[in-house]
Amino acid sequence: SRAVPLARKASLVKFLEKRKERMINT
Amino acid sequence: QLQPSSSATTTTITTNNINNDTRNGSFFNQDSLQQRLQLLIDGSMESWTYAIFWQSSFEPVSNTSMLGWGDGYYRGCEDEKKTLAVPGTEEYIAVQAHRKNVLRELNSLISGPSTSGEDSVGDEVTDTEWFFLVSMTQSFVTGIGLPGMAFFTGVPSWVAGTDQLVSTPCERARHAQVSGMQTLVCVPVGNGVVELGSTEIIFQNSGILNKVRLVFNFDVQDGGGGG
Repeated sequence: SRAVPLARKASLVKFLEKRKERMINT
Repeated sequence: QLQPSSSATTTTITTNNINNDTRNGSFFNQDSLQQRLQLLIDGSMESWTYAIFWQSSFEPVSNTSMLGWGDGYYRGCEDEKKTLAVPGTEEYIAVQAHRKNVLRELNSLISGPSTSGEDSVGDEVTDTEWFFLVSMTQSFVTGIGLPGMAFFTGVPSWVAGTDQLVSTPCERARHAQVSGMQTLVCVPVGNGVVELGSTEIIFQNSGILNKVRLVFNFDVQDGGGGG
C-alpha cells in the first residue's frame, strides 16, 4: 500500500540523485 | 504527507504508468522521457527550472480523460534559497522539518533506511523543489487547469509574470506563483502535455515551443528506437 507508482518512483530517484549532486557542488 | 500547502489544489493519486504504453516501443519509456525533458531545458538559453510531462489517460470508472504525472526533470534555479517563510522563524523551521521528514521517508522507501547515520536530505527543501515534488501527486481533468486546458484545446498556454499567474483561473498557476515561479508554459504534445516552469520571467517565443514539438514528436515513425 506504500508502494510509489513506477513513474513517480523513477522520477523521485532522479530528483534525489540530482539533489545530492547539487548539494555536493555547492 | 506529500500534500500541497495550498488547500484548493486537487490532489489525486492515479495509477497511470507510461511504461505500460507500448504503442511506439521504447519511445515512451521512462529513460527516454527523462532524456527528452533534460534535453529540452539543459540545452536552453533560457533558465527553465523544471520540465514535466503530463501523461493523458482515460479513467473508465468516471468516464473521464485525465492528465497525470508521466515524468519530470528538476534542473533547479540560480536563487535556490527563495522560500515563502522567513528563515529562522518558527514557521520556517516547521515547514523545513515537515519537508525534510517527507524527503527522508521517500528516500528510505526508495533506498532503504540509512545505515551510515548520514542525513540523506541535507540542505533545506526550497519552495520550488517542494512545488515540483507535490506535482507528482497531482492530476487534472482534461479541460481543467493550465495543463488540462492546453491538452483539451491543443493550444499552448504561456503565462509569464506574477500578475498573470495570479489572475489565471488555475489553482496550479497560483500555487506556482507562491512557490516562486514566474513563468509557466504548457505545450500539448501527442499524448499529453509538456509543462515548463521558471523562477524568471520568460516571454513567449517560438523557439522553445518548436523544440518541445520536435523533442516530443510522438508522430515520428522511427522504428520505436526513440530517435
